[in-house]
Amino acid sequence: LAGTGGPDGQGPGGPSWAVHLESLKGDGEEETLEQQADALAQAAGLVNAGRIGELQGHYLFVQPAGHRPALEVEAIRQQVEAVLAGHEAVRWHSEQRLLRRAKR
Amino acid sequence: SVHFNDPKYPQQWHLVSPVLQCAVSGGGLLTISLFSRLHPSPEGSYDLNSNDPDPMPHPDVENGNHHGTRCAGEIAAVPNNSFCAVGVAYGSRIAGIRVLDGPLTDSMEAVAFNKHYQINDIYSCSWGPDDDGKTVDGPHQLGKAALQHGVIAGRQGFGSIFVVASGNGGQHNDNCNYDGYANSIYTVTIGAVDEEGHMPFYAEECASMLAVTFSGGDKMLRSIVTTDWDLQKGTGCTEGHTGTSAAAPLAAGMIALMLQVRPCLTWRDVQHIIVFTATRYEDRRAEWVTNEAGFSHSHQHGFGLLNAWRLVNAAKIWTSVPYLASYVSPMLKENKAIPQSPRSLEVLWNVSRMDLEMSGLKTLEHVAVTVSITHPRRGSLELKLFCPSGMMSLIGAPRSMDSDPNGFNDWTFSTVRCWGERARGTYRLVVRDVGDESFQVGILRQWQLTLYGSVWSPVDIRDRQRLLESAMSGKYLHDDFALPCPPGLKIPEEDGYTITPNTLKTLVLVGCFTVFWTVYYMLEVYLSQRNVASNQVCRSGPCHWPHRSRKAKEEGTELESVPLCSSKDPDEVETESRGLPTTSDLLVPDLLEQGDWSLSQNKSTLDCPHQHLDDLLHGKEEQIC
Repeated sequence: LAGTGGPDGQGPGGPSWAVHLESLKGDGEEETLEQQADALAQAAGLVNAGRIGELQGHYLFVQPAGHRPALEVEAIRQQVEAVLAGHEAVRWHSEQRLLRRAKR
Repeated sequence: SVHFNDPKYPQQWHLVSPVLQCAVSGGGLLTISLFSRLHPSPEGSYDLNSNDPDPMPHPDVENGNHHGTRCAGEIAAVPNNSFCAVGVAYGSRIAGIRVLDGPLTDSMEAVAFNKHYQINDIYSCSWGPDDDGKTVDGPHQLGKAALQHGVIAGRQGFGSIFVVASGNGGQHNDNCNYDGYANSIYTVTIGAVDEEGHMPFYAEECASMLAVTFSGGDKMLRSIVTTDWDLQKGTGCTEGHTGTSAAAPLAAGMIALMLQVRPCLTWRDVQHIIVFTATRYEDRRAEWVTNEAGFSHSHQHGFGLLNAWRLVNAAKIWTSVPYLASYVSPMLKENKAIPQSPRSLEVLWNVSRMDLEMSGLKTLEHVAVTVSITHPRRGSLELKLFCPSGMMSLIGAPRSMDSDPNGFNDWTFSTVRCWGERARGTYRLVVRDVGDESFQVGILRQWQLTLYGSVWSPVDIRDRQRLLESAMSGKYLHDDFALPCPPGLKIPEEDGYTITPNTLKTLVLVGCFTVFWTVYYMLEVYLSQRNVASNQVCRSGPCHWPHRSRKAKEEGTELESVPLCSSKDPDEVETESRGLPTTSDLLVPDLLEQGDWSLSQNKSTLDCPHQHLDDLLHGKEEQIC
């Protein structure tokens, strides 16, 4: 649930997905992976918010800005799941949920 | 014998250590908590909640955002500034990553654990899942990957040090083995002990707890003195920092002292040194048990109280532990019923010499058990693990508040109680149902054993114990003793340091100010030069202004020299003496650009030395001398 401020930022904008990509060219180059991520995000109707911290091949996809009714969000969710689940370069993907963490 | 002028220093009862006398203060090292008036490390900081580089806390309704500033002060509060208190590692630099003040996701956690991980050495994390006695949670996929990546690639390859608080769920019978951050092999899990040496009411028992440091206890006992925020009711200093939140930063500070004397300690070296040097102390309720390697562990206190003197002396002479070896058993399918207490289900797995030949694993560090169990009430389950030596670890403690009907699904428990013991032999997992009555029987579906350790033999462990004890006199602390320390790897980071917006604005303002003064000064110098030159011409009598032909004027080939300011209204002058340009014509900005004007003093204006150039620059026609 990251805003469009890149993977580092804020938390809930709308639904967001973390994706672990395998380089189709097998070279594992950062640039290739980045291009692959952009293309995949576009195919899923999302925006590639960038790499997640220092984890190579891990990207955060977020929804383009703008408010959507709940029904539409659910439809988008199913479409995204279908695209990510079916893509050969996707080793793993997961919709990002809020975590409950407390100060000690 | 160590004195600081900080007013609350005398009340910092937890700081007594001869280490301070040896000028070991964690200099040159960074650790992480939240930004405060210490010696900040902006390049190590970030605010994930607002997505900007400035981690300063924001005021909040519950007045809880002082938490980070309190933790930061414990580590690196500046000494001798007549303010508040002193940090354990007051020579270290502190960065902050703000992450708890807003919605948090797995991807944000992963960013936080590796944020600036070539700049930050130690991550002090005084937070975790809810300590309500019914939660089972920990780092998810990305958080786990980030912790692992941190110990592999962080701190120039020596490994980021992750210090986590074991939890405050004592009143709910919580146990830190239900917290995936606390039972991770990549983290240093720190519990709390009060000033009387007892486990505080809020502390949790845990087989994967490494050690304890001081914190507050019951009402009558003292808490930790540290810096505080000065927003809302905050005064900048507090005597009430407590909980395992307060214990973890003290450990982080002591680890910073270790890294100062030996920066090339790996993340596993740090854990080993803690195990080898933590001190056992008398507490009848603690149930200390000494394992086969001679280390005493208590579910309440870990291997005991951290001691900065012992940690630093051991670190100074520590040579790195061999590579991390591990062994993973097959997934053991059981599908056996879990009987009601006092009967129990016991399953075994024997680890043979052959099993360990590939990895070379001889002695243990962490031992982990991953289980899948179905049960109608999760809190009624009790799981104990017995190592080959017979050392028992209560890894799954019963929790009366946990009524979750989903049991465990590939949950990993872990223990450090068999540290240093031989890895070979039979491991026993004993599971029983301690619930009142259960209409539906629990089933152990499957389990898997994972051993972590090294090629050190039991003899190597004993030799190292003897070597460390010989160093406790402090004879190696003086500066001319130093073992060789490899420099570490050059590992690039995803994003380097970004200047904060405030800094950027300041720079722009200063820049504009500088440019303005530069232009102003250049003009003044240029005009005054011109003024000197025209004085020579006037000294022989009335000033003769050569009549400039229009053509020369347009070509700008002839030096223009006119009176600086006129004694009459320029417009009048304009009508009377067409040929004599007025001051305003020449000093308006567009002529300045042509650069063919000059500053000159009229013979009747000698009494106007007080004329300021800026008046001229702004073409103030009414300035009559």
